This record gives sequence, structure tokens and C-alpha cells, in this order.
Amino acid sequence: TTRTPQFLGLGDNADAFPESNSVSEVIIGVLDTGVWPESKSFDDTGLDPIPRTWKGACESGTNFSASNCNRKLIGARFFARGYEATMGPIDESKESRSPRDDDGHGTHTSTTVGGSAVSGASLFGYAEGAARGMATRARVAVYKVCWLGGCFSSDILAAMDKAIEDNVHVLSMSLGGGMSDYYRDSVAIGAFAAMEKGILVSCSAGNAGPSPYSLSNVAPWITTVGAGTLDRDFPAFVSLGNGQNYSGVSLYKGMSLPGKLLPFIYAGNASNATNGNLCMMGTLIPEKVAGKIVLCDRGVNARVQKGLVVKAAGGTGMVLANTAANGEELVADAHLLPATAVGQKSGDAVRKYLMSDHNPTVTILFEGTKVGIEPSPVVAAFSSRGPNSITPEILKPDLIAPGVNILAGWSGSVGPTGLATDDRRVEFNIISGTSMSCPHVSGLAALVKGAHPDWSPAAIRSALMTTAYIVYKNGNSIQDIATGKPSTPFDHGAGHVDPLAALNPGLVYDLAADDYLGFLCALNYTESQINSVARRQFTCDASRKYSVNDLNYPSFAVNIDPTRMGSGGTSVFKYTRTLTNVGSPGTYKVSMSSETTAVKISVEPPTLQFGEVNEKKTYTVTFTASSMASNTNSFGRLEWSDGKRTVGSPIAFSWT
Amino acid sequence: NGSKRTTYIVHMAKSQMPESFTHQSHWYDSSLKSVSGSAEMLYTYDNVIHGFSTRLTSEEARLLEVQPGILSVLPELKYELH
Repeated sequence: TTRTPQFLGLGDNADAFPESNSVSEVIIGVLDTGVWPESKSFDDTGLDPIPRTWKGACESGTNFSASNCNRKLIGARFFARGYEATMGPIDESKESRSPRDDDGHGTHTSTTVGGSAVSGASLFGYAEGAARGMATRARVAVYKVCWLGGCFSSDILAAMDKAIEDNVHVLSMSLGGGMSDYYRDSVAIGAFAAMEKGILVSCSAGNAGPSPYSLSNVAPWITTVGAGTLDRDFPAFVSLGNGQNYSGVSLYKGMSLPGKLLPFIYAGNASNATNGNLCMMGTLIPEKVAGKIVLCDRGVNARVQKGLVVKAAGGTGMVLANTAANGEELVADAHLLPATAVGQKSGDAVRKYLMSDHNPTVTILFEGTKVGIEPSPVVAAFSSRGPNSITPEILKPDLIAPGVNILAGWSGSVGPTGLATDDRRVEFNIISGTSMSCPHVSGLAALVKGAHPDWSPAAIRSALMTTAYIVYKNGNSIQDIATGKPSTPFDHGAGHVDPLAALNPGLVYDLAADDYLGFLCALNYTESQINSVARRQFTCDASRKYSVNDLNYPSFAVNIDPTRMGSGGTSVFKYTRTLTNVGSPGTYKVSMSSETTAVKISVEPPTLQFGEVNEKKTYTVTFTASSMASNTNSFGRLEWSDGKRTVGSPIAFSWT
Repeated sequence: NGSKRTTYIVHMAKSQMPESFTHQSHWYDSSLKSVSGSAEMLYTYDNVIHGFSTRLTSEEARLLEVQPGILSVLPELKYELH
């Protein structure tokens, strides 16, 4: 990726990371659409021999052989039995029956996680710079599980099974599938086994935002990653005939528009279809759009396909306008014709102009790449949001990372839009999604693993979460682009990842497999359900009182039932947590903040003194909650600090 | 359609494997054969679960579910890229 290393503080702080030695021992497995091994991001110049612990392989198949792997891309496997059993044999004229990536997504995520540095990377000159993965010296192994018709759980399980056997250290999975209980969810089940072997599993939170309860991959042994923006934009202005200008974004490169205003038409007025405004395939009347710029409403079909539809109908350009569903979120695309995307407010103003002017005209002004955009990051509107629908007591997502307009490696067999008619070929592409933020965190987790090889997955996640930031340098809270207001822990979790701080968190909230078994007991899982997840017979201790609240998680979700208040009109919730010292000796003092006066927070003891490394100290937080209206949410924060390091935890209060 | 086969993931309780089987894969195979003469395994899993995936009719899945040592017979799910 370009820009994200600087944005994350990696660019100028290379010496802070143990890049050359221990990180080269870290192996990151990526489950996705495969890999384009010819990408320069997989150049292995200067890398040491493959780690001796590696037991994986480079499988051969359509247009792919063992010689496609090297000291950077050390493994490549594909899993298609489940897919073929349902969909029939793979059509090798359309997709490779091998680890080769015919989609682009897998090459994008795998180069983001651990790609080597490539100078002069760009997409048509956009986002130009030196591209690199988060862990440039880590090794990458790809497991192709997603095909043209989707990703099937039998193949995903098989890939995770093999990745564990191959000895990966981090698993990056930018995929999800609805909201199932953990014992029914293959990703959650596979991740449990991986966690037990010391493998950190990082998954995308999903792109179903900004609706609440829209998260996937919420098991507490998974690191769940939401998406934020960078400080980079690709402005392309809409200039109307009435002299008004509106800002938009675009990655269009090609024939320029004539330097004059052009006729402008609303797609809904150039179609006989009831959904003509959406520029669906075959809905535009060529006689009405020929030679004109067309305004299409966002939604239903792919953004780039709308541009193709306008182009096919003879249109000269497109303005793609958001509706309420997307608000002000702008996602840049490499359209096939001159086009720009504008937010809802601008879109409404442009629609009003189109409806009121008898001879509307417009042009689009492309401005290239701009950096230093503020505020940044902001939470992407599409990033899935809490509360956690499976276990509301576990706050998810865990954190956010860059996931909007990310440049990374791309497949040579598909154009940047992914459309079959797009015959352009690019080495790098710019795309958006929590699929893009997940491998950022996976790569950063690999850096932390390299620096602290003995840390558990939970300790690494804790380091990433407790050092994440929630305010800009000016002290204002990170915003949510969906609302234009400060984001909450249901949007950003513990905050935006800060890898430099994560290297030295001071204290961590550690967890082991047995803790998660206790968690399953607290959920009242049957022995059979626990066995399905944990692969062993485990009987919950009938004499022990299990509580989800006591899972040693680095965040707090307090669910208050207003109908079950105590005699004083309050409910009391006690949460126990244990901190492990992973730094120098120090005395940590607690501080709490809260938006609401309806919950009183107290911590006992308020001071924790640590001497030795790995020393553990336990504390109890008591939340005393008064009644509030159902569906009220409020938020707070608990921090331990020794004056140098701060170990922060978000708190979410929900009156159910 | 009762004869239509779909993919299931079969979770088994390894602790309940009869001693007569020398390897878990033989036990899986025997369990599958007890409900279907034609179903074949897609994968056997060693690390993530104890079990296998296979194509079954809904009736075969129902029968397998009640065999000894079977924890669950879950229909395959489709996941999507984010």
C-alpha cells in the first residue's frame, strides 16, 4: 500500500521495528481468492531462507506451479472440493483451478499484509508512491478458498486445517457469512483451533454499516477489524452550468472531457424503467443520453457497472450521486468513462438543478491525488457496527484500520473495475472495504509477533487494542462519516490502530483456550456444542459460576435491563479483569470517563503496582446503573497509566 | 426434493471413537457408510474439527445425526468477500 505506512507511523520509524530478523520468521496465511505471484510485491530480494518451521507447499494447477513461490510467497494452496461439489467443475476458461488469483481481491489483501516494497506504484498515476505491505519481511502463504460463485465453508475449514498444519503464525481472513452461533460458524470454529495453536486470526468486520448489529466474525477469539479512511483523497469536481461546484471523488484516467459544459440529464428521465435512476443494465434510452453526462443514483448494482451502462448507451460521462443509504461516504472508482461520485447533500443539490433548469449543463474536473485531508481517519459508513448480535456482552469490532481507497497489488487477469469488459490491466488497484482494513491489522500483528514471539494471540490483540487512539491530534473525537458526528465504540471498537504504541503496551489482557471454554460455559453451551468448537470433551463445572463479564477482554460491554432494576432503582454489574506486565516495573493508576451520569463506575484497587515481567494483577470494575429508556446507548472509557504508557479500554452501556 | 444432495459438515466426538478403529478416518468412513452407500467425503479435518464434509440427502443427514459419536451435522454455509 502507499500512504498507509506513513499514516500509521511506520514510514519514518522503521528502526522501531524488528524488521530484519524476527519478523522474517513470521508467516502470515491469507484465505482469499488466491494470488498473482508475478506482482512485484512478492519480490523476495534480500529475504533470508524460508523459516525451518514452515511445512506448507506451493501447489500446482492451472497456470500455476511450485516455481511461482519464493522466499516471500512461501506457500500457495487451493481448496475447491466443496465449491465443485455444489457448483460443478470449475470452468478453467473463466477461473484458474489453482492458487492463481483471477479476481484481484486476494492479491490486494496478501500484498497489503506482507508485500515487499515497490517504488513508483500507482493506479493510472493516482496514489503514487512506494507501495509496501505492513510486514515487509514477513512471509506470505495464500490459501485460495473463494471462487467466482463464492466461498464455501467446507473449503474454508479445509484451508484453515491446512494452514494450522503448515505452521502459519497469523491468519488473515477478509470474508464473512452472516450471523451464526459460534458452534455453527466454520470461521469461528477454525479460528478457535488456530488460537489454541498460538495463531492470531484477524477477520474483517463486514461492510453492512452503518446499520447497528451488522457485524460478522464476532467470536471473542477472533480479532474483528472495522474500516476507517486515510488522509488521502482523489477529488473530481462537478461544475454545473449555474456556476455551482460540488466536490466528488474519482480514479478515472483516459480521454478527457472537452473543456466546456456538456448537456446533463438525470438517468430517471432517460429511462422507461421504474428504477431508471439507478442506471441498471439495459435501462437507459440511448437517444436520450447520447453525448450527455448522466446523473445516476447509487445503489443496487455495482458503481462501476453504472458507468459501463452509461457508456454503452452513448453517454459521455457520469455523476454518481449518493442517496440516504450512503450519506456523505465517497468511494473512488476507476470508471470506464469520465465519472465522479458525490455525497448525498451534493447529489440532492445537483438533482434539484437538473429538475429546475431547462437546459442543464455540467463538466467534471479531475484533480488527481491530494494528501493531508483532515479530519482523518473517519469511520467508513460501510464499516459494520455493533452491538454484537451473538454475544452483546463482548464489544465488537475490536478496532479499526485503513480500509478506504487502499492501493495494493492486483491480478493481471482482470481490470481495475473487475468488469468483464474492462480490458485494462494494472499492477496496483485502489479498492475499499473491511477486506482492506483486516490485512492491515494482520500485518501489524505480525510485526508485534516478530517483536514478541512468545506473546499469545490475545496478548497481541490486547496490545493493538489498548494502544489504539480515539481522538485526533487536536483532541477531537474520531468522526463517523455516516453521521458526521463523533464515532462510538460500536463503530470504532477500541479505536484506530497505532502500531508503534502497540509494540510497547506496558500491560496486556491475556487469554488462553481455557478462558474461552469458560466463556462457552457462561453462554450455557451444551457439552456437544462445546465439543464442536473445542474438539474435546469439556464439562462445565457445575459448582462454578461462569460469567461472560469475566472473560479477560480488553473492552467492556454492559447490558442493562431496565425491567430488572434492584430495590434502589439501580443494577450493579461487576467485571473482573487481569492485567499482565509486559514492560518495565511501574505503578499504574486508573482513570474513568463516561458520557452518562446514569452509570457510576468504580475500580478496586485503583492502583496496580507491577515489578517483574509477566506479573499479573487483578482488578474489579463495578458499574452501578440507573434506569434509562430501552435502546439507549452510552459510552465511557477506562484507562490505566503509569505516566508513560496508557492501557485504554472502551466501555459501552446498553439499556436493552 | 428428498434425493437432492447438499454439503454437510459432520462434527464427531473423538472421545467416543470405538477402540476397534485404528484411525479416526476409518471411523468417519464407517459412520458415513452406515447411512449412505454412495456418499463420498469431500474433506476429512484433523486440526480444526474432528470430522469431515460430505454430500448427503436431507434424510441421510437426519439419520447420521443420531448415530453414535456424532456431535452435529451442519449444512454448509456460503461466505462472501468483504
